[in-house]
Amino acid sequence: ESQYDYEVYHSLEEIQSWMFEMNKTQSHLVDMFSIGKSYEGRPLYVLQIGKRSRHQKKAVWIDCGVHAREWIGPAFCQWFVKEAINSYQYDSVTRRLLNQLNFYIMPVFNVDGYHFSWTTDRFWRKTRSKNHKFHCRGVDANRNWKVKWCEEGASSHPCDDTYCGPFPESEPEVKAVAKFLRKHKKRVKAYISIHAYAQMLLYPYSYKYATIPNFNCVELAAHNAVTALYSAYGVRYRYGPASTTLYVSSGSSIDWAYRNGIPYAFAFELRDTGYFGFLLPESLINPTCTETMRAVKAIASGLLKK
Amino acid sequence: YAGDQVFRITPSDDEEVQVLKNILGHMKVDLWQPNTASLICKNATVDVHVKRNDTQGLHAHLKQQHIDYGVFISNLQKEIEKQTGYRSSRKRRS
Repeated sequence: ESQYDYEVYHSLEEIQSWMFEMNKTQSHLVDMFSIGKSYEGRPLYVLQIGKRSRHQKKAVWIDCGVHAREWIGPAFCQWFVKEAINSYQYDSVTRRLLNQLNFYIMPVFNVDGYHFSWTTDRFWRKTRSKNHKFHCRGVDANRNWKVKWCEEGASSHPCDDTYCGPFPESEPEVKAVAKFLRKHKKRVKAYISIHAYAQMLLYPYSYKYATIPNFNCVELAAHNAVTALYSAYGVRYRYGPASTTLYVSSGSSIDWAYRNGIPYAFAFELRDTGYFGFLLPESLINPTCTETMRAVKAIASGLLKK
Repeated sequence: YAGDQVFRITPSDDEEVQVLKNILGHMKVDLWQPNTASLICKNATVDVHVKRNDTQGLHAHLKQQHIDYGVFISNLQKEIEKQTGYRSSRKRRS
């Protein structure tokens, strides 16, 4: 693990072999399992991070790499695991978090798309599924959840980047995550999805302008998270309901998670705001992940206090 | 992606929004933000990746319509290659 370079981007094969290595060498804190298979048959791996316990612990879900071209996402998920394990011995906050919570980390949600963006088309964002009626491939996995189906901010045309799929959960990747979260929804108290490009921390709703019932708690958690993030390098993140902070959309995984009873559902839009676009240089992996780590720890610590 | 460009456009009123939607609707472009042309609105930044063969046309259209814009990536292929340059520079340093 010490040999692994967390400050460069990695191919899917490298990330998966890193996961196996983590599972093998850090077995006191790490467990690895597959929740299903992608459209192209690749396993959908999840790491469970946390101290083993006899009783069922509450949990936090983090997924990265929903959109293939946002490479900083998988880099952050790996960073999170590395930091959690390395700081467990000396950082009391991390120790408390890992002792009392489990973190389910899915470093690459859209495995087929991520592989495709590495090998063929750097700016691919969708999955790689194919509808037999059309020649275009892929679905925007974050618009494939059963929220407000395929309305504003989504497309029902398979050639579009925001194509929402033939029906909700038509993508095996989305179906697998939804099934896992439904199964564990009593224990999963926070859902976090990592994206890029806007420097924002968003929470439901994204499909309507109404305020969520537990707005005050979620707003406070978001405020604490962006404050913690700012404390690292002075980078400001906007935060708020996705509909008013970013734009109203057909709904995404955060809306789905919230509707399914997960009270804290967030989408991070990591660096940057358009200077590098989707081509965030490797030299910025470290600061981006360092500050985001603080934000995620703030959310999880707030959860524990609750 | 050699020669492809990313334009940064900020429509300042509803008329410019409509013109921009119309221009982009007739080209095969990759919107970086917002995710879809229907979400373009006034005073909000639009970043759009345009194929090499279409860049001159877009420059001309935007100038003709007096829409404020800039090019924030002038050669996408060069930027792609720069993104993963950290590994080799770190090796050189060590």
